[in-house]
Amino acid sequence: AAQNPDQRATYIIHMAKSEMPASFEHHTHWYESSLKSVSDSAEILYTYDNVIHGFSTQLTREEAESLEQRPGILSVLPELKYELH
Amino acid sequence: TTRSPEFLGLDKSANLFPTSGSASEVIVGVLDTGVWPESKSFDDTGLGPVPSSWKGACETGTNFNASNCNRKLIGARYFARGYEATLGPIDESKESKSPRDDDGHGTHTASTAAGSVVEGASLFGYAAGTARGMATRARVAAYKVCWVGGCFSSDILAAIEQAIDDNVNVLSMSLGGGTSDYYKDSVAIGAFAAMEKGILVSCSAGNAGPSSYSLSNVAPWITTVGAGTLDRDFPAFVSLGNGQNYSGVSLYKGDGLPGKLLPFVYAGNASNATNGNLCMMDTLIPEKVAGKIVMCDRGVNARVQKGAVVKAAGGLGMVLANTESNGEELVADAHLLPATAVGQKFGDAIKSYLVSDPKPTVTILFEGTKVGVEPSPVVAAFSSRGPNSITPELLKPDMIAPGVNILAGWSGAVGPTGLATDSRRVGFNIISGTSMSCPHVSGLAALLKAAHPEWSPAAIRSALMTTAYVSYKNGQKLQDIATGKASTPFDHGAGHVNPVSALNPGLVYDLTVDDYLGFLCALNYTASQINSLARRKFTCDASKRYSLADFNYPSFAVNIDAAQSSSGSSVLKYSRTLTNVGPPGTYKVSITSSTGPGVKISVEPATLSFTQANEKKSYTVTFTVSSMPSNTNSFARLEWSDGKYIVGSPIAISWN
Repeated sequence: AAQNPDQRATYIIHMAKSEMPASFEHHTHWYESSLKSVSDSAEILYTYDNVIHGFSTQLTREEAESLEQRPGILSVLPELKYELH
Repeated sequence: TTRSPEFLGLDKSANLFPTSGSASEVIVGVLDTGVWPESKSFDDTGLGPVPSSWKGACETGTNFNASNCNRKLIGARYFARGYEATLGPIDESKESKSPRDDDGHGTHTASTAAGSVVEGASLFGYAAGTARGMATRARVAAYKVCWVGGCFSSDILAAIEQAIDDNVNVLSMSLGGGTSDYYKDSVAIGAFAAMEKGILVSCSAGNAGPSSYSLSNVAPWITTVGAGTLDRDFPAFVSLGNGQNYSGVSLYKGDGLPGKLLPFVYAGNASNATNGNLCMMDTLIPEKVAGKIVMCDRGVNARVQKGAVVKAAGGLGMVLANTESNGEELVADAHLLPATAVGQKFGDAIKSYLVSDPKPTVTILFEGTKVGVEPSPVVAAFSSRGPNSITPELLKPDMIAPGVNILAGWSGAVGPTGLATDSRRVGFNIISGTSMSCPHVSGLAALLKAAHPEWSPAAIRSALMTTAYVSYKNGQKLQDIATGKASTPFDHGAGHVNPVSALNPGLVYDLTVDDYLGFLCALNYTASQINSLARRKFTCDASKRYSLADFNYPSFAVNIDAAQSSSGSSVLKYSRTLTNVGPPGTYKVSITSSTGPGVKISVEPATLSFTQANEKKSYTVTFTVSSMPSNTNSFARLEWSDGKYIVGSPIAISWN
């Protein structure tokens, strides 16, 4: 994503669940809506509620940066690759 | 595994650990490359019904379905959305899109932690014996998050998310990534949530040793495990034409070498490549190695691949020499040709023979398995070392456990070397790494959880740390194979795990979620960082003084600014709270200082008396340190003893 701005990469999106607007019944709807506000095509890979409040998705770098500005977004972290020891 | 149970004293103390009831209620979740369900280590004979607490599932996928699970392997899931989003759809001709283990690593770690008893296990006869996991009655739940292309954090988070819902009791993760801060590290983030649910999370410390600051998985809510050796070896001698013999190790099984000395050549002299000494793919000149034994150096490519390269070039055998970074550490491999690995010193001696003799000759003599090897354990050279690069005030690793030449279950989809050219199939394999020491501790934690269901993850880890040993029966200190000298708490943490003592530690250093939140405040985490990591709106109390020195960890890492202390001595105070988990007792403190001047340590009060179970008592340690050059380290040990129980803590003091 760093090299090619249109290239999509996976991001982990941390949300401040307590800031969910009252207009949403369920936080997953809020997550969907937040995602759609920066990308028409991006899909949620996983939604998390135990380990984090948030979700993972594939975004361009530009989309990731604009999502980071949205209300209720704590952080947009690039996916990391781990190795077996 | 074979040998680890005896080495850890589990065989002699089987009656001490519960074997029915609670022992078979504990569930170990393993995030890895999946499992090979046909492995005998997952036989469920004698196990009762699946625990009623279990909420997990046995997922269906390529070559895997619900019938592959049983009362030992009670859960199996796979997570590939992140992997496929980045690398594209899984090529199911190359890897199973299911919990099935095509690699072997996951079967090895899961069976090490909680494998059933299997008589007559071995790898080609090597390390023969009764293989068993640390917690033979515990149940296994596999979460496949690692694929040929790696382990992706979105999948890891999803697996931990699911493992928490499934109600595992212990999480074993023999994987690591870079050293990003805790709130950016998915393993640390997932582990925090698991800890809050009372799940002990055990992780590998990393194989980037012996360099300092090379640890992975250093969050305080994670149990970080380094690797040590067993008292077992697989000697294979290099016998030179000049009559000299040098010992090495090997797991080679197959056609022996002809019973005579053979021509011997150094790879660096049989290659046109600048790094021809490393025996990398297509670097050896067949005409120069055919019919000979080839000496290669470790480094860059896999050890077993070097053997395959020599064999492909027509070599009859290989002598593989350690370099400075691995020193005298001897990791054995099931090479595809007669081969042995020698330490750096012997490697250098053999090389000087090679250059001095105009017609050097050699043969390799294989001696099978030898036990009772001493000194053991020694810290493995590859085992990652402290200090903790993220929080130097938190001493890591926590402990070491067996991680060198460990036999355990293996996949039926791949040979013991893992090479595509290796068509052999084995039920058990011998491999090395902190990936192997981590599940040893995961299984031991499961044993402790069964014996003390009410203990928190922190209490279990405390018990394992304060009862770990730092010296051999003869009183000598544990050795570090990378230096040949005594190892330090930056190498072995609290020491080598000692499960029989951990069962009854006397006192524990407990930690609650609030203590961990206080730790984050002491790190000056922002509310947003704490919210990311701990999923809560939490504001550090501005009126409170949060200090890493008062974080109730079972070890001490004292950091001094060398420049500041040059003006004279500094006084640093650390407080701790001990919880009584044993009988009433009066504990007296003792301090042993293993190195150098520059530090005076005192403890107030010097006696702690406990009359009730779960009674808590606090003490303060005062370090009076004089100025020392920067990058000086000094070590000591603090012990509380009532004559029966010894509650030990390592102390590392660093002038930075």
